[in-house]
Amino acid sequence: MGRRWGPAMAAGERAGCVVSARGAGAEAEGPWSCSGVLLNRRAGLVLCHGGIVAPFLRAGPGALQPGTGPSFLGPDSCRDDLRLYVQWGPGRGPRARAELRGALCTPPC
Amino acid sequence: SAQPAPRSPACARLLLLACCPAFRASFARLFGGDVPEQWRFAGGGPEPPEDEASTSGADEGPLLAALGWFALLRLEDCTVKEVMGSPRLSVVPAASLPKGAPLLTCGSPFGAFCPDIFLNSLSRGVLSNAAGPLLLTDARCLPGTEGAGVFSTHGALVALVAAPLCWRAREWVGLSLLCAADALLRSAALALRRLGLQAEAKELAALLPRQARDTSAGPQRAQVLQEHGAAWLAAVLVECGSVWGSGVALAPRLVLTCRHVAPRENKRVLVRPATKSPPVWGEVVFATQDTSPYDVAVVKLEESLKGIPFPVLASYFHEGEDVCVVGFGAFGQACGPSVTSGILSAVVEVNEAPVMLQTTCAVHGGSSGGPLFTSSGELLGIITSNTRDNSTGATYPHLNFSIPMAVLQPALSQYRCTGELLPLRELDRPSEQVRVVWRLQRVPAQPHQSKL
Repeated sequence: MGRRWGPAMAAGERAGCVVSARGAGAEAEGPWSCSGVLLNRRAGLVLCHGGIVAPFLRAGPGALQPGTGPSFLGPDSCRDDLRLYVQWGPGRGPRARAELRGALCTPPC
Repeated sequence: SAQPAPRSPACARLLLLACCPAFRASFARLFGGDVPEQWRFAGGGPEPPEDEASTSGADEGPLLAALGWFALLRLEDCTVKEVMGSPRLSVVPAASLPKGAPLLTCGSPFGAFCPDIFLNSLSRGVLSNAAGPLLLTDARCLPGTEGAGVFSTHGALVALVAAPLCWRAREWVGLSLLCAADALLRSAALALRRLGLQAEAKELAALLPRQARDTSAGPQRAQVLQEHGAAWLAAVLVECGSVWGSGVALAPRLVLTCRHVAPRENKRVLVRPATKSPPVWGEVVFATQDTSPYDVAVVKLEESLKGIPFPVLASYFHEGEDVCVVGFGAFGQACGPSVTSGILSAVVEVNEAPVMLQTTCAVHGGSSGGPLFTSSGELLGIITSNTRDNSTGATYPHLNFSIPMAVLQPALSQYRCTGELLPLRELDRPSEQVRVVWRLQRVPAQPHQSKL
């Protein structure tokens, strides 16, 4: 992609992250995962899709009413065993590329 | 690894689950209620049940219900090193972007699967349509990119992916569903205040652009201003009895559409402009015969269309150039025309004259008759069809066919000058070579020789 997209690519790579949700109970559930956005690194605020925590809602996934139900649910709406993890990358900027020098191998997958 | 390794996962805690009421209202209006088409979405929750019937339509249940919901988290071990020097994310009001504005999505296909390979994959498209904070883009998104950020060319956050894949009546639509970031953050900030989390609410509100902190009326006005004069405003919705499709206004009283939208001459049709102007009645003055490969109809309007920038016809057809298609395919009258972007993937010529255009733009049922524009707004042709594999029933929205304006322009010019229909009737008598092309039956003039 051209220079035109530089600011968008940089912003995306700075803000892009992956969020995972899993249960910590005896019968571990999940993980469910989706993409997310690091809104504010200083405050550590992350926004992601709500579907990944739906299986942990105390009232069941039906609590996310599609109609005229509540427009928000507090943290108590989810079970205590919900564990959330956020992973983000260093980006592909010059600094990140510098870290790569001399590192040539096939990525394990 | 070849890419810099992602950071180790950091623990986070849930602050709240929020949805945007305006998004929900727009969603219900477009996809729920009495809409007869069966919409399906790929959601961010657990896998849908095996029984496909239970995941179809507006009664999809938890998966669909979670579609407009987003989770706000707080990292529990954000290090000082991460914080230092990280530029602040900016948010742009979605309503300030016109249809067709370029967008970039940055998400991780398959979620947490193999982040060293898939983390922050980029995809490019345009803002295809908008209904309040419900946005659609033609950027290709995959399952796992739910929640991904969508950015303007300036690097401002525009929206988050709500559903990466949509199907209507079992046909892949090729659009991803987005929720405007400004509306979502406003809702989340309000919810945080109600939960007594004032500091977090302030952090979120600080991300909002000034106009988005006020009312939504301002950005809507901005959108109208920015869209004034846009080429796609020449697209119109054409209703002919129970059939509807798209068309393009070429002059104040002249609309071009497809024969299969307005099939019978002398038939009255209702033409609805993409602007807020009232609909205008018209009459089909010409439609090609069923035997003609050129699927064209010409409508003469009873009144003049106002406030429409009538398009300049393209005089060249360059394979590989950026193009966009405008059509009412996905939502008909409910949401105005959709803009989808791509390239001119093929120009098929007969005797060195273009007779068929192909594009990679996403085209859906209802887009027929809609205009195909160059990136500078010149009219290349009108859409007639996308592609279906009759053996599998699969529809391919990203391979579609258009009639070049070069084929139609001489006869249309004469009709506009003299009212004479005879030149248009020549479209009923194309050469056999043209017929063969449109039957997708052309074979090479000389069989390929083996090079072995």
